Amino acid sequence: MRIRRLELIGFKSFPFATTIEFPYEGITAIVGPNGCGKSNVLDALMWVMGATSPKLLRSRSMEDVIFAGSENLEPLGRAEVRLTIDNTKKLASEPYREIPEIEIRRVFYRDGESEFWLNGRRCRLRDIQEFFLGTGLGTNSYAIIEQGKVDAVTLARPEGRRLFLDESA
Amino acid sequence: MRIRRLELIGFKSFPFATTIEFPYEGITAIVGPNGCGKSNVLDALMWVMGATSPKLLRSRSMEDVIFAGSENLEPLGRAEVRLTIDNTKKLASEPYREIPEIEIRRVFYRDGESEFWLNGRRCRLRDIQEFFLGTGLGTNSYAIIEQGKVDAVTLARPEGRRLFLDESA
Amino acid sequence: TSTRFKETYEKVQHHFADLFTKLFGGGKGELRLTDPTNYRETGIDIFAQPPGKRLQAIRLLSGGEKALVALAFLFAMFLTRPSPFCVLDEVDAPLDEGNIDRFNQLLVEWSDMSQFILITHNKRTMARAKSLFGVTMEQPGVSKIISVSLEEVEP
Amino acid sequence: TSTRFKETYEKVQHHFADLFTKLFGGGKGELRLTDPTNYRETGIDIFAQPPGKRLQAIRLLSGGEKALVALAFLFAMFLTRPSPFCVLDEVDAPLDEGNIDRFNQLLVEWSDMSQFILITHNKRTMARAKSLFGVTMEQPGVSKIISVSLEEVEP
Ligand SMILES: Nc1ncnc2c1ncn2[C@@H]1O[C@H](COP(=O)(O)OP(=O)(O)OP(=O)(O)O)[C@@H](O)[C@H]1O
Ligand SMILES: Nc1ncnc2c1ncn2[C@@H]1O[C@H](COP(=O)(O)OP(=O)(O)OP(=O)(O)O)[C@@H](O)[C@H]1O
Ligand SMILES: [Mg+2]
Ligand SMILES: [Mg+2]
Repeated sequence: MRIRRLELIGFKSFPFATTIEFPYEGITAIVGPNGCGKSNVLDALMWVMGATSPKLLRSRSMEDVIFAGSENLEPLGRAEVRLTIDNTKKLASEPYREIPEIEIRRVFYRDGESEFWLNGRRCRLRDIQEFFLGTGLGTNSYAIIEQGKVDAVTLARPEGRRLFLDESA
Repeated sequence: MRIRRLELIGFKSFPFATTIEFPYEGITAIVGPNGCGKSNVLDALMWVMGATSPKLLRSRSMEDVIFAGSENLEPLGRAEVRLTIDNTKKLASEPYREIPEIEIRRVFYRDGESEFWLNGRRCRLRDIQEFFLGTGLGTNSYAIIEQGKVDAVTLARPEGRRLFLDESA
Repeated sequence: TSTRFKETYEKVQHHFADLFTKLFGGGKGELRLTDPTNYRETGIDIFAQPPGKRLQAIRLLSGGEKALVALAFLFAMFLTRPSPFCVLDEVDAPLDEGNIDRFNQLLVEWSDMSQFILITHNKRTMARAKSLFGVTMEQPGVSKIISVSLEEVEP
Repeated sequence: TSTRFKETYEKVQHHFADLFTKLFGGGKGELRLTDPTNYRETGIDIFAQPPGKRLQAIRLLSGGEKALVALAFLFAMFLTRPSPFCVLDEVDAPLDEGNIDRFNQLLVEWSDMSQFILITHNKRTMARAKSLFGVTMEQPGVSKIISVSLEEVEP
């Protein structure tokens, strides 16, 4: 499984549909000045993968993920993120194992409604979370390190550190 | 008041007597690789100015300030820091107002004994702390920012932020 | 003491608004008391409007923007009552080049009224310093101070 | 499940010791269980001996050394069960040039087995990336993705 593309529409500081294509392997660097929206891209990835805690997304409530307006633009009414996964190496678990490309979509409306989609069909949040189970990308993931959180490992109590290990078991 | 010189003897990673002379004004940069002892210099300054909490000095107990040995050297039995203050502008409070140069010394022995000196005479820790009262360099100082602590202001609760203000009143 | 708090607060408020615009290169920063009727116990809220954005609570800012707001607040108090010296340990780590240059520019402007001691890994900051000290461990585990010239640390 | 924990722990322990030496360019890193008799509830202690220093608890390490230990621990788990992709947001901020180069070298070596997405302000890290994206706010408050070449970000 690899990330092929990530699309943000109305998510945080991305009011207009924005697509990022990722190379199959290797290192991709995301650069830019302070406050331009780099960490928001990481938030979008965690959100579409099933993150539920606003605090994890540096927000007070889930509504904070919807574009809140700028000097010249009005706030929007919905946020959407689409993640396209390349599964040509058949690493996804059943029933997705034989499908070469899998699209995951998550939508949130200001009235609190949510929608989740897996390959064009509506699903539940749990289906998306289960899709990533066992890949090391769950909630205590050692593979996604948010800004300022690298110290979480050294500051954690010894019992807290084993949670990371359970994820890699 | 300005820092004229700082001397470390047996303090943290400085087993041999080490002297740093500071220019009267302007910017001084301290550089070097990770773990070489830059933040230990800041700890030495806070310690000789009267810091009492080992946690503030990244230590579990005050004994951690004494050189604990290296691959080739044995641990030492005492730590000493001397701070020479330039007071040619007579900014120090009484009874030090007319004295052009003031030396503050602090010594700590592994058996727990402490010694404090102000211009060659033994004194108490409180005398050193009172020397710096009202200069903005007290415990909630806005003028000494330890590594990783710049976020303390934005993370603090609103009531916590006023403590900084009280220091500048 | 509550008139003293009020006077100090007003000075810090003024300096904060001014320093915010200088550090961010525009925009507006604002301090507000959580309970203006009780100077003895009130807290201080910080609002930030980086250039081109809406005024918002600092919680929603980026890592670098938060560090810059914190520096504006700390320096506002420094300007209200300048301390004899100021020691900053790697405060420039989260900042981008534009913000580092504005931050360093302020310190250069204030460098005749106080001593600034900066611990840094950033070459732009090193380049603005009047004097430069290196700390090394030639003998493993043993810190030693050496004098360093800028050419030695330049890329 | 306790045999599974034991097997995983032994792999992570082995990778941690190996990665510690690679990241620090020497020295020794060690994981120890707080209660080896009870796999179900035991915690994990980390001991570090940077090159030339004594073995010590990680509390006494410097800011950069702690970040490097944390990366060794996280990567030890990554090597035990490689995730399809890995996203790191400014983890290189506290590191000096020597440590950044060793960190980047590891990612380059693993770059054919996984995708690495790095958010960074550091030019040395940018130089090792295969592809580079810029995020800008040409219109204030509105993020846009642009493609960036290395020459544009080089000093
Ligand atoms: N819902 C939202 N609507 C509009 N803008 C938002 C929203 N949520 C966050 N932002 C804006 O996004 C900006 C922060 O972006 P982000 O944290 O991604 O920056 P960054 O590029 O990571 O910067 P740094 O280098 O400082 O870490 C803030 O200035 C904030 O105003
Ligand atoms: N009592 C002590 N005796 C000997 N060495 C000590 C003592 N206390 C701390 N140290 C050593 O000092 C080192 C940390 O130094 P310091 O925190 O000053 O590094 P630094 O230069 O600030 O690095 P960084 O750039 O990573 O922040 C540690 O490696 C630690 O082993
Ligand atoms: Mg960020
Ligand atoms: Mg340090």
